[in-house]
Amino acid sequence: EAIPAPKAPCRNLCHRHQLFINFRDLGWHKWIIAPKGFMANYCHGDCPFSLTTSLNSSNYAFMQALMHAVDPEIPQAVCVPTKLSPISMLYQDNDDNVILRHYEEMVVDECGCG
Amino acid sequence: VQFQEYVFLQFLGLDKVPSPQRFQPVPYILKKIFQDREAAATSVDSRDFCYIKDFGVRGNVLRLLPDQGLFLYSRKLSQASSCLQKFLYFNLSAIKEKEQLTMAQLGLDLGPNTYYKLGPELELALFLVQEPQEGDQPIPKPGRMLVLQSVPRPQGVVHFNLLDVAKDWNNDSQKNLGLLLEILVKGNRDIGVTFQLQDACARLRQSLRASLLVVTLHPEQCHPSSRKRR
Repeated sequence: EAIPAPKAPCRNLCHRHQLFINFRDLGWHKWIIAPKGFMANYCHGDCPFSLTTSLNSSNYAFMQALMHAVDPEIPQAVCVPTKLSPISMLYQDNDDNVILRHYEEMVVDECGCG
Repeated sequence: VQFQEYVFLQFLGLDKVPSPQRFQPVPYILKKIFQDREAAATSVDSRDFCYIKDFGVRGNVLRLLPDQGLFLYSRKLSQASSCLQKFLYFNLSAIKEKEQLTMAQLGLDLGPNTYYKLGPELELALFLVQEPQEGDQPIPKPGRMLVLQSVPRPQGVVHFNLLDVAKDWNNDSQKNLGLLLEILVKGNRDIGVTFQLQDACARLRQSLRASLLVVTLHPEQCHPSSRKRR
């Protein structure tokens, strides 16, 4: 379920949107031992030139936003993950094996213009 | 929104939704590693998550494979002191081709630690089965001896490193003909003791659990930690 974002001063600007996938909703709780679900957060929002210096952006995004301001044909900088974290899943397969699997860079912690 | 389940399953390295008939017990070590990682994922230290410090090996997938072999009952036990013989078999087909095996640890759980029934001392002999069992053979022919180890009493868990054997099996599944475990009783065999030994061996047959814990490294999911973060 989408977790309501805190009252962001400018909701349309680039920021992290939180989304929790509950494995029970998918009927996967029967074979996934842990965790109960995982945070499928995503990045979304505008990267206007005026704010690229504050939206946790890369220098490249600043230049892209500047070029977009000069020539709108050039696309704006985009809202992308800037910090990711891993998840581990403990589950059982059809051969009665118990598996602990680790996935890098699965959860979006922070977003910025890139 | 139609959730593209099969795409997500493939991402998890699965070809279909598992529907296990019965839940296997989760060993303490897997729970511990899982909880350590859950804690580390929310902390700031960006450690190498494809290194398993509990075992000192690199890897991102740990699988506990249950033994699928059977106890063997042969009229002529190999030795008077034989307590039990068991064929051990582990199905490695879940390991995908691109995965590199970095650990294979055989675990033999002889039973709970207790303060009573402390005898007898045992000897564990583990053989590689290298020839298919013939029709009239009561037990598979023991090949190369892998382990010969004494344990003071039929209690607790003993571990053996079988990485080289598992790599052979993983490289050529035809070679995976299983293992032969023989547990012998050490020490004297006077009449009075024999009855207790039969009792101890019967208990051991009840409690013995074998499993193979394998760790693999999936290179595409474990790029070197040198990857620059923003």
